[in-house]
Amino acid sequence: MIIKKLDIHGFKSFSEKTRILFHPGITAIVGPNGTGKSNIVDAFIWILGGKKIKSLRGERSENVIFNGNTHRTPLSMADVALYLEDNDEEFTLNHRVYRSGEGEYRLNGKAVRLKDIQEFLWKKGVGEKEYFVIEQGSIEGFLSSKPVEKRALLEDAA
Amino acid sequence: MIIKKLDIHGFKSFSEKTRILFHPGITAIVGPNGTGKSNIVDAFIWILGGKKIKSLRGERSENVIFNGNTHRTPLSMADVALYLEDNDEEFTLNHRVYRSGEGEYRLNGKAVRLKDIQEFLWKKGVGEKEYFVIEQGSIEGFLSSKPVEKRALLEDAA
Amino acid sequence: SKDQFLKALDEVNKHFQEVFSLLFQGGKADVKLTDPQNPLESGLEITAQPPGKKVQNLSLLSGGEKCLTSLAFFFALFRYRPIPFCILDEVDAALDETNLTRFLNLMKQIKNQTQFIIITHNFKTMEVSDYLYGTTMPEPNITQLYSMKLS
Amino acid sequence: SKDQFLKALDEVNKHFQEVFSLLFQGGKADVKLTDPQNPLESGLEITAQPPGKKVQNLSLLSGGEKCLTSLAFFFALFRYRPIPFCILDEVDAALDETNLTRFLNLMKQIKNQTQFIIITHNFKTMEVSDYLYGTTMPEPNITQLYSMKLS
Ligand SMILES: Nc1ncnc2c1ncn2[C@@H]1O[C@H](COP(=O)(O)OP(=O)(O)OP(=O)(O)O)[C@@H](O)[C@H]1O
Ligand SMILES: Nc1ncnc2c1ncn2[C@@H]1O[C@H](COP(=O)(O)OP(=O)(O)OP(=O)(O)O)[C@@H](O)[C@H]1O
Ligand SMILES: [Mg+2]
Ligand SMILES: [Mg+2]
Repeated sequence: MIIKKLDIHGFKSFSEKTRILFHPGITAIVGPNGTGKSNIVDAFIWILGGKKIKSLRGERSENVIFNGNTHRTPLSMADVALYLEDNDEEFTLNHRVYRSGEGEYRLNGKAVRLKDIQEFLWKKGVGEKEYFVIEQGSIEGFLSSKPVEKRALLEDAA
Repeated sequence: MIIKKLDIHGFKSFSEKTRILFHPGITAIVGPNGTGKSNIVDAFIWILGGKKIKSLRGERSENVIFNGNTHRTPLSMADVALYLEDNDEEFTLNHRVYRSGEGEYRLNGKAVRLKDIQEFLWKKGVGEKEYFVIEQGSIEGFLSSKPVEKRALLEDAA
Repeated sequence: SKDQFLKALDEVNKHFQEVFSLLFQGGKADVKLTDPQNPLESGLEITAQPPGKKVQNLSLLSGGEKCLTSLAFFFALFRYRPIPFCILDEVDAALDETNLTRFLNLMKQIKNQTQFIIITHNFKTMEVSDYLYGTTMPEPNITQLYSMKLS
Repeated sequence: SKDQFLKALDEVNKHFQEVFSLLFQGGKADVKLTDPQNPLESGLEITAQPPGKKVQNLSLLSGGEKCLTSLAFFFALFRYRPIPFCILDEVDAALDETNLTRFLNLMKQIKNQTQFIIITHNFKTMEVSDYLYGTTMPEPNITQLYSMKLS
């Protein structure tokens, strides 16, 4: 299974609808400090809906939705869509949240619960994001993490 | 006041007596991973004897004294000497520790208590090392440190 | 199940030793139960010994050595249970040139089975990538993304 | 004494605003008491707003922005109470080229009153230094130090 596209709109610093195409192999993302690279990682975590969502910097809706700058007004909705391909079959995951805090997940256009997203990903070999996203700063602290946390990673893989 | 020399012998990876000369201005230390750069920082912390000595990676004597490699035997003593100059006057600080755990501090050759070293440095404008050594990895966590810890830094400067 | 977990641990341990030796060009490393008497609840502990050095507390390793050891563990998990994609955010920041090259070679080895997305400031990492995106912020708080060609 | 502490806080706060503006080329920042009713025991909290961005939780800043903000605070302390020497270990690891240059300029500005010893992997940092040492480990666990000339 590979990632084909990530569409980000209204999520963190992506006030403009932004489409990111992905290909097999290695994709590098570079740029100056504070320009949105880790926000892309956050968008992945946010759409894959796993345990890591707790660590998402500011996962509350007011921090996840574009909140403007000193000249532009905030938006009222954040939307991320992830397009996957597995054995010539296409799958679309969608997560949207409104300022009110209301949110919804969609799988191939159909509204589902977070639980269904997680189950779908699990069947595709994508665990609960414990070990395929390594966030900025987290590799430094890994060795000194609690033994039970290391166990959790192995259990995810096992 | 400036640092003139640092002599390291038997401390961590400095099995050979190593003299490091320092000058006014900026001195950069570079080199591959694991070759001893942070050990030099640890030597400074160890001789300046402040609160930070608690954070010294492995501050117990068996970790601070050169413990050999797969072909060489450990040493039995670690010794660090720091030469300072203030208004044309020279000062020498010395810290030595033995495998037994016994250790001593010297100021200008005379055996003193750690307390005397700290008092001497305090009079010279060197606080309890809270804010003039920034250890590897610590700048990352600084902003999320407890408010009382930030206060401690300001108190050190005030 | 308990047997499945212990079997996984045994295999990951073997992979960990191999990947560690690749990244450090030698040395020994393992991962085991902190409490072998209690395998269902026990945590895991890692030990690592770069080549020629002595086994000691992990906290005595250097910043770069800790980073490389951690990466070895993750890649051991990938070898045991390949994953379709992997997202890494500035994991190469503490590595010197030599270690960076070894890490990048490891990534290249498995890029046909695992799609990597890596955020980096490192030029070498950019060079081994197949695709490159750049972010800028022409206006505060608003990201502009560019597709970039490797020259 | 309480008055001395509050006076120091006030001055450091002013310096923090100035240094932050230097490093970020604008923006606002301050440090104040978390509990103004209890100045003798209160901790301190920092707020930071890069230019054009909005004030928000510090945790929402990027890795490099957090690093630069922290460095601004330390340099504010140095401006309030100059120190004879300062030892920095890889504090520049998260900074992009532009921010690295601004940080290095700040260091150069005060190097006549403060002797800096900086451990780094960054080439630009090496270039601004007045003296350069290199470490190697020809034999495991044993450091060899070299004096290096800047070309
Ligand atoms: N809800 C939001 N609304 C608007 N902008 C936001 C929001 N959340 C974060 N940002 C912006 O995103 C920036 C952080 O971006 P990010 O962490 O992705 O940077 P980065 O490119 O990873 O930088 P670094 O190289 O320093 O790690 C913040 O400074 C802010 O400008
Ligand atoms: N007591 C000791 N006896 C012998 N060697 C030691 C001792 N303590 C530490 N070392 C050696 O020092 C190394 C760590 O050195 P240090 O942390 O200074 O590396 P560094 O140059 O800062 O690397 P990095 O760039 O990765 O931060 C260990 O790997 C080990 O080889
Ligand atoms: Mg980042
Ligand atoms: Mg180091």
